[in-house]
Amino acid sequence: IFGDNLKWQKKNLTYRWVDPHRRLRPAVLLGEDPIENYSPDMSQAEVDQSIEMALQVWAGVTPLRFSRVFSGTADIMVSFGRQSHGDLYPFDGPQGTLAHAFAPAPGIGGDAHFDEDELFTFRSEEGQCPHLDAGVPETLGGAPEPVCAATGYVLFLVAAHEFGHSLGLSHSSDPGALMFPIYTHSNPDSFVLPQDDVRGIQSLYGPNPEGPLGPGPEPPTTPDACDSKLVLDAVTTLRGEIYFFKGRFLWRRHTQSSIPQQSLIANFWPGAPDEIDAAVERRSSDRVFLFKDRQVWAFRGYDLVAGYPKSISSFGLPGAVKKVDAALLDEESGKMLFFVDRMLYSYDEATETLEPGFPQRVDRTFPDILGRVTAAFEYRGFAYIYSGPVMFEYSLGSKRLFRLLDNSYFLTCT
Amino acid sequence: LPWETMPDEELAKSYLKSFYNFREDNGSAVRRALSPLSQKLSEMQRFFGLEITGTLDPATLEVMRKPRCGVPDGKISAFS
Repeated sequence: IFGDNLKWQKKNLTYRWVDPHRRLRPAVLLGEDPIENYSPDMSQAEVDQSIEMALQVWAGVTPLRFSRVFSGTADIMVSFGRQSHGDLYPFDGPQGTLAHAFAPAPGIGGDAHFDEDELFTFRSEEGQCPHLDAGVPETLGGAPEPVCAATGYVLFLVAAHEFGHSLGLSHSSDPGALMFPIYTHSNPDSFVLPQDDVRGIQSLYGPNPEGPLGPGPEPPTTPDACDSKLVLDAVTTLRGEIYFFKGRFLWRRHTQSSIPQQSLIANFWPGAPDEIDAAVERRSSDRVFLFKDRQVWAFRGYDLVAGYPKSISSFGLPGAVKKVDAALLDEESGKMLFFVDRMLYSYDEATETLEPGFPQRVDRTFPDILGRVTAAFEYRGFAYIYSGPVMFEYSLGSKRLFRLLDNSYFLTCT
Repeated sequence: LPWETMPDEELAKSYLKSFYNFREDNGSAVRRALSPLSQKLSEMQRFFGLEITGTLDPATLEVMRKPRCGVPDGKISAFS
């Protein structure tokens, strides 16, 4: 929340679309009705629906209620504008700043402005960026494109964030929060206000006295590296760093730094799935593979490799395998190990086939691992194999167990 | 200039001016242990959970290039 604890002192708030240039002209303020201003990228109905949905995000968890007015000054005046648009905080053209809003106060307080130079959309299919889904040729590299710039920013998501400011929320440093200052693409149809935002807004206004309208998903929380019971979805090396996956999130840690950096998977690879099953790096071809259910995605840097996602059968796994629990690649021997339930599959990178004698029980190769493997990776000739919050350190050459460790060994609690 | 074509240091200064109240010349003759740019970079890195180096490293630039809300992270209430 803002340092001055800024909030509205009433529960019923009004909002209105208005052209900000016109609003500042005295003639307009003296009675001439402003012209309503809509984004040229979307239909009027789509803009209306996006704004109403964005306000309902906050109404759903507080006593606040919103009603639209079509004349006069509303508490929350909403407009599209470009460059200098009358509030001394000019927009910057395409990309960069998408929108801004003012904290609760009379006058300009509560107002939300959207940068008309951005391409806004109602929704994108499947919460992904269609232009990235087709993949890019493997030879292309370079800097990543801004997230979904080619298909547009979902107005609902941007508006819901801005209305958080309009109601008194500052920025959150939780990368999973709606109030995190960086745009994160997600599917508006399945959006649920994260726990951090719920706690923030309810600290100002309290909960919705009517309670939730029906059974719905719990507000999502952000995984905590300091949680000793944390069970990671997957772990892999990538270009000299270690990546730890959990839900929608990943932590990346450079091996020469002790501080992990948390982000959303979608911010790295907009076409990648959340809640992956396994991840593995193949350094020889500079690729990282992400496994989920029966599919595998390959990325080179930020780019999806052409032809992916593919079936996990492309790694020789039989059709009976529904998902991979963990994977690691021993670059020295060229063997990719897949953990599936209590079984181990070994894929020979040279022959591109499963090794004879596999699958076999995991504890035949790694005798101390009796539980289900949840994640695994190779680092400096050692296999690090997770079973829940416990991590086994094996020499890959001798398969000898060296140490039992926990998450915090690599994923430090800061 | 569009953000993606700005030189790195110019991008960083522009970003920190917009979102961290960074001023290049504060008129102070007092010798500082850390330059104002470095201080503001550290502030930004702390907020985003980046490694606090006070320097313009690739991870920091990466965050600066991402599309974002225009309200400053630090002096947000000054708007009202």
